[in-house]
Amino acid sequence: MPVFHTKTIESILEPVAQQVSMLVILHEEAEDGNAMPDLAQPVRTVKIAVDNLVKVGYETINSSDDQILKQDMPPALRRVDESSLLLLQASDMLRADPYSGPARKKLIEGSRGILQGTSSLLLTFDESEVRKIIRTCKNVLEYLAITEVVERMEDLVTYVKNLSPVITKMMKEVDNRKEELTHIVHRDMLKRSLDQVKNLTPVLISGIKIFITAKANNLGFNEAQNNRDYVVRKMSDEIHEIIRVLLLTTYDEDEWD
Amino acid sequence: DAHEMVKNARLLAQATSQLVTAIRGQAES
Repeated sequence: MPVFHTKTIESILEPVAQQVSMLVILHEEAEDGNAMPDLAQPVRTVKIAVDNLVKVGYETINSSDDQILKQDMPPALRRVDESSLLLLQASDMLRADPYSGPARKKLIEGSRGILQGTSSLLLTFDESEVRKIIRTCKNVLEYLAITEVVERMEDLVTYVKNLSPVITKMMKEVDNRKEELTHIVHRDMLKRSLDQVKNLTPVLISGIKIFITAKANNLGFNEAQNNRDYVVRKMSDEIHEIIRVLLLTTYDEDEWD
Repeated sequence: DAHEMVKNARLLAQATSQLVTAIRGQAES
């Protein structure tokens, strides 16, 4: 069963997670193993990669206006950084004693810490990206909430001109997100709601048109209003459902295909 | 295009993988 909820996170963490699990098993089974080779070079490569990630991480924090990201990302960066120091210490200890047990423990702790820190970092970043998509969804909801003020054809032209790009943006962002998800049930839920919004958009516009005409002619006003409000409600419900599914990251094993 | 942080996280994961391979190579021998 996949553990990571996006394809990007999965492709980054899955291989190293498997490697680290194997390392832990080997360590538990054969703690007093052979002499360790000189790990200075691979440890140095990891340290350089950590330093780069930490640098880019803080740049991301500084350039973001997402308060949750600003709060959640530094601990993850510290976890990665501290873990790389454990690896450096282990490497030094092993150079003096290639059989050192505490050094082996530090290697495991360091590798595991880097995996966990990187995982937290990627999840924090991913959640922030999801919040951006949700902001776009809420923007559409705001437009839908003011549908009732559209009472003239001129208003409708402006309304459509403003609403169209926001809906297009939301559809594109949610569609891209859908493709990123590893959970097939969540993907299908997003697809269904997106299709609904797509189909209802022209229905909404024509509903508003009918409402404007009915109001002008004083004919079938209530029915036109109810119909327009129904479509607005239906679209809003679907967008709320999109937001709900976007926030899902946990897995129900029974739902897996 | 992937964000710089995602790119750098990928590079770190790869480097860590290589390190673990080096450790495991020894532990398995």
